[in-house]
Amino acid sequence: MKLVIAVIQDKDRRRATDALLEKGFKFTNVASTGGFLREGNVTFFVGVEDDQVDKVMEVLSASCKAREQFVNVFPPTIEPIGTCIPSPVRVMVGGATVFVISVDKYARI
Amino acid sequence: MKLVIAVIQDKDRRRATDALLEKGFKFTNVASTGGFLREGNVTFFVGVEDDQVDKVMEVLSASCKAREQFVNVFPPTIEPIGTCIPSPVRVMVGGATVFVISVDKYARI
Amino acid sequence: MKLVIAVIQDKDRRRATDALLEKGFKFTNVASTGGFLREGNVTFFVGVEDDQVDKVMEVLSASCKAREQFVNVFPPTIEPIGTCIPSPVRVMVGGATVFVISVDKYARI
Ligand SMILES: Nc1ncnc2c1ncn2[C@@H]1O[C@@H]2COP(=O)(O)O[C@H]3[C@@H](O)[C@H](n4cnc5c(N)ncnc54)O[C@@H]3COP(=O)(O)O[C@H]2[C@H]1O
Ligand SMILES: Nc1ncnc2c1ncn2[C@@H]1O[C@@H]2COP(=O)(O)O[C@H]3[C@@H](O)[C@H](n4cnc5c(N)ncnc54)O[C@@H]3COP(=O)(O)O[C@H]2[C@H]1O
Ligand SMILES: Nc1ncnc2c1ncn2[C@@H]1O[C@@H]2COP(=O)(O)O[C@H]3[C@@H](O)[C@H](n4cnc5c(N)ncnc54)O[C@@H]3COP(=O)(O)O[C@H]2[C@H]1O
Repeated sequence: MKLVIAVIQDKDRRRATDALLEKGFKFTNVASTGGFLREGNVTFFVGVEDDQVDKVMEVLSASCKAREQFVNVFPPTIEPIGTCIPSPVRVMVGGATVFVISVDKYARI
Repeated sequence: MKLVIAVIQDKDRRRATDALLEKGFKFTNVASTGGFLREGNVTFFVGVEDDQVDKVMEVLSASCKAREQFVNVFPPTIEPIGTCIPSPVRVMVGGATVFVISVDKYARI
Repeated sequence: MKLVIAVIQDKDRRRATDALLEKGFKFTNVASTGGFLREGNVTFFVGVEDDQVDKVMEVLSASCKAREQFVNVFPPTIEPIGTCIPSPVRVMVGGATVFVISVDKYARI
């Protein structure tokens, strides 16, 4: 048994949910926040048999897309209030960041 | 050291919390959502010594109960608005869905 | 690859976030609740290469501090309403409670 922990963009939550359900996967969602952009995203916990891990990865790959996002970065120098101009930095936010963890014991109590 | 990750129905949160505390377990709760029913539930993270895992499972088993729940499922055919009749599907929601994970390193910093 | 799961006090969230970002770590935050104090805290999920685990622990150790907190504990005997006097119990809440988990597979989809 494996636990697939996948951090996904909020925009893809609906499509990823529908795709996982359609393929018969069971999962739990947790609202989360990205450390860098500090924006809401969602973390899926999908417990699956070992031989189903690749299938989950395919479903996530098909339903989640990478997007470009701009972040305003302010210069570190100290300027008079109102004079520092932020420079937009482009970041590529991936479709899904996935960690597959081994499960020692799985039980439905 | 193991990390017991248990998804529990919201109705059992209070009783499971009291039962775990009474037995001296330490844990952290995270509000979560079931992928299928899309309803709020709660995910407990309980870090315990290896020989305490069975004890945690017993506590959860005693404090969380399986319940029947009905979900309205709409037919996939396209009907004029207002004419499709949903058929209620019965699902059994377990007391707790538990994943026991091995912890390589545990530290209280 | 390891997944460092760290439960941190809310007061230290800002400093821990800045410290992790400054050191180039990527992470995801989840709002959580302590089982005992039933207060909000925050759980960080930091996926890192094996040789970076100690670095993450150092960053958390430097940015999160242990604090004393008082909890009112009511006596178990049944008293007339309004007459039972709670006795404050002192608990030491650690800077960070950390679980390091092995990751079988890591992917950025
Ligand atoms: N320290 C850093 N240096 C340079 N660029 C950085 C960076 N931290 C983040 N970024 C960039 O910003 C994007 C959004 O990161 P965020 O932390 O908000 O949101 C992240 C975070 O919530 C999660 N994530 C990514 N890597 C993780 C890891 N190693 N551990 C835990 N969560 C991770 O997945 C989301 C998307 O990450 P993704 O890598 O696709 O996309 C990242 C990446 O392109
Ligand atoms: N392998 C797994 N990985 C991660 N989390 C898991 C999991 N299995 C269960 N869970 C979590 O536990 C909750 C209860 O699941 P249970 O299987 O008892 O009860 C389920 C089950 O009876 C049924 N169900 C869920 N997904 C299904 C599916 N793909 N096919 C058939 N029945 C499903 O609906 C009930 C409620 O499901 P819901 O998703 O709302 O809520 C689930 C989900 O949050
Ligand atoms: N083994 C574990 N598994 C999962 N999460 C864990 C954990 N150990 C600690 N945590 C998380 O870290 C927070 C701080 O724990 P700490 O042990 O430093 O500080 C604790 C400790 O000094 C005390 N405490 C908690 N549970 C106790 C218990 N069963 N018996 C005695 N003291 C307890 O109250 C403080 C606050 O606890 P709280 O539960 O509100 O909040 C906890 C909980 O959210």
